[in-house]
Amino acid sequence: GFRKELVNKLLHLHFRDCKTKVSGDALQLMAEFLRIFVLEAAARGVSQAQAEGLNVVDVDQLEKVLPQLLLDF
Amino acid sequence: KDGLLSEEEFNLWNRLYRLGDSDEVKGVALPRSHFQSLQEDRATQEPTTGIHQLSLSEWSVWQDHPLPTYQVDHSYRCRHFISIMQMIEEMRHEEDECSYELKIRPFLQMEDVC
Amino acid sequence: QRLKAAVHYTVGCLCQEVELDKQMHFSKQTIAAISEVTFRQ
Repeated sequence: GFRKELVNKLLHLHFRDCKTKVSGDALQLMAEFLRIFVLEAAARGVSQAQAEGLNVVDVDQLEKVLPQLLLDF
Repeated sequence: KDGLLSEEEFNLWNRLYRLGDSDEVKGVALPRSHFQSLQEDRATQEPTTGIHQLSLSEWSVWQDHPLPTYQVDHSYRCRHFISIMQMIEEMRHEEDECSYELKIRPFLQMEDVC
Repeated sequence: QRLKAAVHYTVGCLCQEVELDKQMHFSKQTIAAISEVTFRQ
């Protein structure tokens, strides 16, 4: 999954105050959220490819599931 | 320790995942959206050659039914979106009269809007 | 860019898990697309 240090750096990209701290629990939760997001995107892409009888998930299959995926998160 | 890639991981990324000049698609981007109705200063981003711009509207016709999920169910917002797309699809084939307007007009009370 | 590369790498590893689980293959472009969307998310 996502390393806590990486998640911390990603969050800090958007903080106005660089002194903002994020607790370990919050980092762990965010890392888990990102992991679930990626797995969900991948799995839905697979679902779409399988429905089309393909064995490769290409960008087209991801684009088809993208609107609903983004709305679900 | 800093959360970034180690040398080994970097080499793996470079070999397996990195898109480059030898690839037909050199990169993927999700275009930024903006509010059409707001007067915003926005620099129009010209699409770069070889970069695939992901589209949220290319497959809009497919969004009139819920697509399968895995571990995360569809949100209320998503279900709302799907029902609107469904309504749009049904209305696409209408001629002259609008069925939505016909259904809702009997309930209009002018004192509600004036 | 280094942050994006780290995210891309992690996304690639997670997609690999899904590949093994579902016996499917992701194109490089699809992994890049999921990575871009995740970074923006």
